[in-house]
Amino acid sequence: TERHKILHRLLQDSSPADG
Amino acid sequence: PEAADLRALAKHLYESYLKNFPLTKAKARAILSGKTSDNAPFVVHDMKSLLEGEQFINCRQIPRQDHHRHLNVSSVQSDLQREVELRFFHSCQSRSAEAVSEVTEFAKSIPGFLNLDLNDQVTLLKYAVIEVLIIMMAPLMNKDGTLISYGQIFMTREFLKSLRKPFSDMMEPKFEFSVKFNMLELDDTDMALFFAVIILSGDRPGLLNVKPIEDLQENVLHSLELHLKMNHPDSLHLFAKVLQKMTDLRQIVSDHVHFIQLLKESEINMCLHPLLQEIMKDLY
Repeated sequence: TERHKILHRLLQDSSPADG
Repeated sequence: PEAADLRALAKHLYESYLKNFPLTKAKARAILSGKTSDNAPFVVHDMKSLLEGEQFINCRQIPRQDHHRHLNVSSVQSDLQREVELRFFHSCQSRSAEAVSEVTEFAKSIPGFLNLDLNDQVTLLKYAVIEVLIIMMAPLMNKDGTLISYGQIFMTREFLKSLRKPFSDMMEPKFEFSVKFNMLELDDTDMALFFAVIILSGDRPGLLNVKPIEDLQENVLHSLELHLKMNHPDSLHLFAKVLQKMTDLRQIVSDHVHFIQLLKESEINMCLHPLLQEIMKDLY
């Protein structure tokens, strides 16, 4: 996952709807 | 009870699709057929109209009075033309990067996806996003052109073909695919399930734990099969035809990545969006 930092971050971010 | 579960899954994925993707097929087809109460899209068919329209690219709402504004561009000089092409390419990239986030949010809503190994979640998305983006474009296209900017602009196929190489070759394979894909007449509810099937492909290179991915995909496949039978009772072998499109898609994505590599070599001023760079690196 280190070579995919942004994708990794998008996956870990909680979506706005989830608060 | 099992069929009820499969229908509930289809409903859940459709709701997530509506929540995450701003331009549905239903809305795009209404715009393309002129059956919408909104104004007709701004048409970009040459360099002059691109210059007029480019400030609205990626705007969700075009200020209507500007539709009739005329720029005094009698002949667009070639260096200006190069600059405009590059600017247009950059705005396509920003919209694509935004769409990658939308696909990621959709993937996260697939039941069980977030319980997969995190490395596998990354791999599944890396390989699926461009495939999903290409299918998402199909409803925006007809044989003459494509909607862009959330349906605010219609760009003609001829204009895209008239751009300098390799830009001119980039969209033609997507039009060819889309015209054929649109003949299947899938609606937004079908598309939502199809996106989930694509994302949950257990044969992507480098996956660590394939079994749970295949289990999730099998469930979505059952849901898609049942849903297509109910939604298109007269369309023979539709399920098989839809799945066949996944093979064509892989070739289109691999050609697309090759185009981008050519661009990186030929365009000094080209900078690729970091998220897209990350996805395309070592993809095929």
